[in-house]
Amino acid sequence: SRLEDSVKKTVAENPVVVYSKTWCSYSSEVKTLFKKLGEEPLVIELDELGPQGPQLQKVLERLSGQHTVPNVFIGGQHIGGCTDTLKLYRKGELEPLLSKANAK
Amino acid sequence: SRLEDSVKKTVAENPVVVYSKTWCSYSSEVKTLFKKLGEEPLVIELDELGPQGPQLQKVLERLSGQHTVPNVFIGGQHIGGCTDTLKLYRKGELEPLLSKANAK
Ligand SMILES: N[C@@H](CCC(=O)N[C@@H](CS)C(=O)NCC(=O)O)C(=O)O
Ligand SMILES: N[C@@H](CCC(=O)N[C@@H](CS)C(=O)NCC(=O)O)C(=O)O
Ligand code: FES
Repeated sequence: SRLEDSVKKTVAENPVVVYSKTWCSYSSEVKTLFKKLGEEPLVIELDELGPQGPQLQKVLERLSGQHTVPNVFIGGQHIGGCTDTLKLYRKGELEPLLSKANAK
Repeated sequence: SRLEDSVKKTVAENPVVVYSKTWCSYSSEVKTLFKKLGEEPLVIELDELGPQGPQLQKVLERLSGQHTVPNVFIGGQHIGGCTDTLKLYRKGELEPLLSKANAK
């Protein structure tokens, strides 16, 4: 579908993409972490897209297997949600992923 | 207002009350913490109350100064949100509050 293609394009062309909701603290935590690491992610706020928001959330579920927010992609690769991202960060595995994605 | 009185009554008559939203991870964290501490809070899911949900959220803001969820009351006292509750727990101050509230 066109929406699916647009998501694939978005995550392929941007080193870090966060599908988020503006009111969600888990989404805020992830956005804050990236900023702290000097990364400027592309943030898509699903609650600010009117009816396209829920459609996008469905497409993301089809593509990534994840229906929740935040939904994080680095270097085109699906990373997961807030907990997954923080886990990688604590294991020291997040920053190498970011460097690799930024170098592309 | 009648809704305001009902909130005051709810928090006065129940040792632990959590105003929550079913999809919210911060709300889940707080509910999980109380269960881990052997506490069975009264949980009110604001997203399951139809149009009364947003009204209740406004009343809570008037009464507690807090417009976000989760909104936690212990022994009739406004505690705060997820971060506040976790902070009290880590400082060892949450369990004494629970004992006191349960003893009433
Ligand atoms: N463990 C996941 C939890 C994800 C989750 O439950 N997200 C909630 C918001 S905090 C959600 O997407 N709920 C459904 C919705 O908002 O559509 C994570 O760390 O990201
Ligand atoms: N620091 C607060 C954050 C509270 C917060 O921002 N809650 C969000 C959901 S995670 C909220 O209520 N957003 C507005 C809404 O859902 O109406 C806490 O720990 O509870
Ligand atoms: S909506 Fe509360 S943490 Fe996501």
